[in-house]
Amino acid sequence: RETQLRMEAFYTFN
Amino acid sequence: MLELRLTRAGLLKKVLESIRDLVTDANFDCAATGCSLQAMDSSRVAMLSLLLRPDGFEHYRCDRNISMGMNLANMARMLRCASDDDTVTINADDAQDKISDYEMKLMHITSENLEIPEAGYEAIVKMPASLFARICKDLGTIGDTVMISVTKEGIQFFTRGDIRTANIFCRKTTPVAKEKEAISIEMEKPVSLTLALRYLISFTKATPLAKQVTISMSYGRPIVVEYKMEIMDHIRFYLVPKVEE
Repeated sequence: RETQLRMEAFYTFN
Repeated sequence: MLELRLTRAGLLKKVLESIRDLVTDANFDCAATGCSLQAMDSSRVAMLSLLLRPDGFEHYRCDRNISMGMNLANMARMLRCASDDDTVTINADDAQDKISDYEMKLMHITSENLEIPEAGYEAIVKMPASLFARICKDLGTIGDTVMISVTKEGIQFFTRGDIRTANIFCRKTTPVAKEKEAISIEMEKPVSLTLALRYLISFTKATPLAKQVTISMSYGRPIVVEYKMEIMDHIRFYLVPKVEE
């Protein structure tokens, strides 16, 4: 099964 | 005071056309170092970052940092009034004499910027932007996702849909290939990522801005699709890969 992660799982907020 | 003048409105129109499918409202952060924009799509799966360098403008004056929140559809509507070779002036604060004067409401947009490290990627492919656009469009008629795999021989695009599968392989070209046809690969190790085609197709709206597209990939990290503009620096699109559970 495929799952979709979001952008903030990879980068941190400034 | 902020004053930006560009003698080719067409360039700004192309930039807007390439991002407005992905993002509705965005902050243009203007500073002495240039105008930048970072925004995520509503699902927070795709992101874009844009940099317009001061020397890309015929006139660039930015006395203090200013963040202009704009509705991109409205901005596109205004720019549609300009021909590609018309001069466009954007100013905040005191206006100057102009032949035509358009005013647009600015918006207050709360946005949080993500810190994107300039880390190295396992594979970097440069290929003709028009070829990448065609492949995404063609595969989009067959499947919803594409598996992009890079080896030292080339880049492969694979999709699966109701009507079966499609596979496109683009072989790395020799160093003497013409720029508009060249495919180059810098690779530490083979990488394979599965991505939603509808976002990639949306990224390819930036194709008129650059001859070549740079695709940077690392296992388990967002793919970066970058268009380098001749005089305006770059526009980068990020997309989170799909992962198997």
